[in-house]
Amino acid sequence: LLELQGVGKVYGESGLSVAALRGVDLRVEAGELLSIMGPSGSGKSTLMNLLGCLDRPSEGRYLLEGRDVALLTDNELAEIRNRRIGFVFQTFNLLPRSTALENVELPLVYRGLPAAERRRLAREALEVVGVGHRLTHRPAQLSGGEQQRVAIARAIAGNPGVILADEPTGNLDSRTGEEIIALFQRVNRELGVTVIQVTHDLHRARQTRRIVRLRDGRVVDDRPVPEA
Amino acid sequence: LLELQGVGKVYGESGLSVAALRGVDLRVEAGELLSIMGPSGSGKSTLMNLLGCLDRPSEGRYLLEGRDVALLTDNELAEIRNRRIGFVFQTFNLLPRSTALENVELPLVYRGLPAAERRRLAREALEVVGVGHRLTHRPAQLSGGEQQRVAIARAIAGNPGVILADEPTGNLDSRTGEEIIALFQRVNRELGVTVIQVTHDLHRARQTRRIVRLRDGRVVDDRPVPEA
Ligand SMILES: Nc1ncnc2c1ncn2[C@@H]1O[C@H](COP(=O)(O)OP(=O)(O)OP(=O)(O)O)[C@@H](O)[C@H]1O
Ligand SMILES: Nc1ncnc2c1ncn2[C@@H]1O[C@H](COP(=O)(O)OP(=O)(O)OP(=O)(O)O)[C@@H](O)[C@H]1O
Ligand SMILES: [Mg+2]
Ligand SMILES: [Mg+2]
Repeated sequence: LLELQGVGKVYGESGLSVAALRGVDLRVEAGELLSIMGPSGSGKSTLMNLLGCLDRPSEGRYLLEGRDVALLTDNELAEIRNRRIGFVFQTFNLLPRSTALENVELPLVYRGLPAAERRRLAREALEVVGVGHRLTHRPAQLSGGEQQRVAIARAIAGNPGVILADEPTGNLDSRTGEEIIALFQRVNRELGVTVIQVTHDLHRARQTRRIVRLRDGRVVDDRPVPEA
Repeated sequence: LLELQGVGKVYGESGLSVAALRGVDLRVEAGELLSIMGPSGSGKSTLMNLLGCLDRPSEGRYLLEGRDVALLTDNELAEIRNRRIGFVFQTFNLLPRSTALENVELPLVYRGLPAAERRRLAREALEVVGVGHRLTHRPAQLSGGEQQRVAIARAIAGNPGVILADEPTGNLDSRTGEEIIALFQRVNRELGVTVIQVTHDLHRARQTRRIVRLRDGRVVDDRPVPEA
């Protein structure tokens, strides 16, 4: 489904030069449930941005269902980002002047769904992550963990085939974090959704089936989680 | 040093009404090292904002060194916020158009320190938290954990008497998180700095000396951490 071949990423704007990823090979099959771990600054978010077509490699190739992403048109890329992939950002990236409900509804607009249907799907997603009682709050009126869950709801509401979640439980107590990983396990098991999460929590990582480790922009380990 | 008496906080703007804290009694002596835990949405950040004089209680009293904060002048409050308390925000709150170094230097301007001294203190704080190699990066050019550490550096650079850290290790791998808690332990032990951290990580909480637990805006537990 997703394949990175010799992928590198160098950030070079405004005089800085940082090799955030180097020589990354990664193959993810449809229906996998895996975790990416590694020290702060090791390139995990950079990797997720490439997988989510939010940025392009500086070198190497990214094949999405066998097609080189560099050869896709802007329309095709937009369709992938808006309909096929649900992205949970490490810093949430919610619209500050929209309510929780509006934030979750917005990506559904791209699907051409009628307003009543969008509202229903958005409401359901917010209830599933436990913030159904905060629909009318704007981000500044939400706790950190509530904002994080709105970001998760936004990623799942449109039923994407792939969920990319960048540290989705970092601001959550362990019980709420447990509910989120259970949600990922459920959509993976019942709907075949491919789930890739970045996490710093080994406990959360072991609730997936494979752990890929980065260090200084390289993959240094990639193995299945042993059956419990 | 810090005392909350019957403190409540209701958020009531734009038609919403949320009782985020109710009937909170809390006494913190100078030199303590303690953790605040509780479910997402239970009122921890609200409590920290009150302790840091960033907001006022809706009911009850907050005594800071025996003085009712409600009776302090704006100048006195500003002096407390800028010089006596270092605050690490859950969502970092870095200035997007300033570099890491500039972000850490800014609070030191209020102390009337000369530029060379500010630069030295800021650089040292950034090195201590391990982002000395990212001084010229702006927040958008930093990883999530690097942004979090810049926020920590900003809070400690001016040697405040009290550090309030709202989930300071949520975006950090365990080894980097270990370095941060070790830093808090060190300034507490060697400089007598009072440190209050919100954390969702029981392991990090047990590296402090007392754990206060919130649930639905109330303190439901408050006890020392047993000696290891
Ligand atoms: N400005 C506001 N207006 C209305 N409600 C608010 C506002 N800020 C926070 N709240 C609500 O108050 C409650 C407590 O928020 P707070 O940020 O203190 O929680 P928290 O314990 O820090 O949670 P987390 O662990 O998720 O960061 C939450 O349910 C939140 O929705
Ligand atoms: N736009 C940018 N310009 C320059 N350097 C950048 C930029 N974005 C990220 N970096 C650097 O690239 C490296 C990798 O960043 P990335 O965000 O992928 O790390 P990460 O593994 O997600 O870290 P964390 O666990 O702290 O979130 C970091 O050292 C960071 O400073
Ligand atoms: Mg990251
Ligand atoms: Mg909070």
